[in-house]
Amino acid sequence: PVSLPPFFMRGSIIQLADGELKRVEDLKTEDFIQSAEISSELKIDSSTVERIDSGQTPNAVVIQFSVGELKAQVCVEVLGEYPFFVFGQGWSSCCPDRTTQLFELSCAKLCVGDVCVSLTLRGMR
Amino acid sequence: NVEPRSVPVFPWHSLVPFLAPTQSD
Repeated sequence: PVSLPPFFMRGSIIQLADGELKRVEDLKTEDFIQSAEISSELKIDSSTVERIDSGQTPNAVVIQFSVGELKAQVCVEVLGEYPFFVFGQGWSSCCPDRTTQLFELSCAKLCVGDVCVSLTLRGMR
Repeated sequence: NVEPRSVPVFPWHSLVPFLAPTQSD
């Protein structure tokens, strides 16, 4: 079975780039944007959900994103309850009920057209 | 004796998927 990362559990302590500590459920879009602005290596990119399909294993989903200005097509296979942070909205997953059940993390339904926070490397050549 | 439990602190970027490198010029 695929394990889910522990940091999505409600109450998990997250350290922002400026050192500030916040609970995972309290994070805002601005926290990611400001942390990326400080980072010398990472920058925020917007990844738009283009398709959501069933994955190879039960509960798995394949999400196709269009990433950044170049609209690079990227597919990721994750468990349906894996949360993504949607700009201006917050945590969202394909199975928000399961996410809430597993992590006690309030979660919206991830839909085609949602714009998720993602990272890329700065100055990649 | 009760040993103090340390609370794990996770870096902000671990929550964000790393999707694709931006290919700038």
